[in-house]
Amino acid sequence: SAHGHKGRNPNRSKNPKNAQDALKVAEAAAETLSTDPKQGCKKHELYVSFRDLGWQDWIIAPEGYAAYYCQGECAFPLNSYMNATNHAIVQTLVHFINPETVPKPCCAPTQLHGISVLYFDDSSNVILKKYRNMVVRACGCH
Amino acid sequence: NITLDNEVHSSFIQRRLRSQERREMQREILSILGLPHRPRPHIYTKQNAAPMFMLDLYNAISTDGQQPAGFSYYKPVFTTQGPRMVTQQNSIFLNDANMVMSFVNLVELDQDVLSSRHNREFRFDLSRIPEGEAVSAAEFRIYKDYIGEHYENETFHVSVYQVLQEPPDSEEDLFLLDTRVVWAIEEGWLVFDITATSNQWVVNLDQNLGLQLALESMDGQSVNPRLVGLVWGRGPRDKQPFMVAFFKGTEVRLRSVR
Repeated sequence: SAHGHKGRNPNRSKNPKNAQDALKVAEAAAETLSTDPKQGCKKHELYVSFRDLGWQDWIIAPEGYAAYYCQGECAFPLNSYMNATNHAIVQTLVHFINPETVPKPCCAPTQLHGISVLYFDDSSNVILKKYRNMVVRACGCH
Repeated sequence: NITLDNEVHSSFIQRRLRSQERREMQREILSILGLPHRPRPHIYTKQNAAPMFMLDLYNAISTDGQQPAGFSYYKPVFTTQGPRMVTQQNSIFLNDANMVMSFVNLVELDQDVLSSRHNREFRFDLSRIPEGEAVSAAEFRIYKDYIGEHYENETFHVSVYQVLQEPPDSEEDLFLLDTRVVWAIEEGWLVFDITATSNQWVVNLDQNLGLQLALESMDGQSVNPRLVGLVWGRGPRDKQPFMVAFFKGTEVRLRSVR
């Protein structure tokens, strides 16, 4: 429930009225979806340039890296490519019923991978270091 | 500077940054790279820590860790691959390591510092290693050039020592790390394992008194290393001796309060 009821109401699931509510939700969603072309959650280009920062006198490689970012709607029904967690699917349903109280799930990275950077230190020693979680590989609804 | 995908309206607003904001932004990126400030290497010393060798390592792991088919392996010591290459051993070290560092030889390039036993000295400053990093492997590398017919069939002993003590505090005390037999006519990198020594230096910086290299003929006569083609000092920059260390770190970095 959206209002934070702690205890479970034993009679809720047997009430036929809930089943009708769920049906109405599904129908309403189908209509809304067709009229609202907002883009679903997906990966977008975002390039971070060390060269443009004027750092090429100490960073040997790379000149920059494609970091990407995630953006888009996590709206009902969550599409297959949105890598939605079960929780996100349920949260989307609840948001659909109570938009003011429960937000839609977030569009965020679900897989990240690292990059390596080769650079000089102040003494001209050369350092090659791996940095984790720098590049978005996949986005999803959470 | 961060360029954006204009296809979709983005929540980033392009605006001119005030200099304070610019500095804050650069400090944030530097903190991700684990750097307290922006390094300012000296232009004339940039070649001294084998950047080309390190670029080979960078290229090796930048192809997602798979070893590219054409990648230049070489047999343990000698090859005709030319001045810089990565061994298969290095690739194994690389996969486990999260950081690799090559160090500038602090003994002046053209200074023929020969110890009392005509050994050649090398020193490396390991004080700049970020905290929490442990040496998983380390090598000392020196290049041997082809020297023509003069010593054609001769072989020599090349030995590398760790300097334990040195004058004026005491008598010179050396610890033999590794010895290699080399043919006079061969050419390529000589690679000596100095992992244990490097770990000791990282833990006790003041015990880092450097290395010494000795060259002897097979009958034990001390020979000037330069005569059999060992390169340092005046030789080409990409053949200068250097040290490379592979590190396995904790990778846990706490972000400071903003």
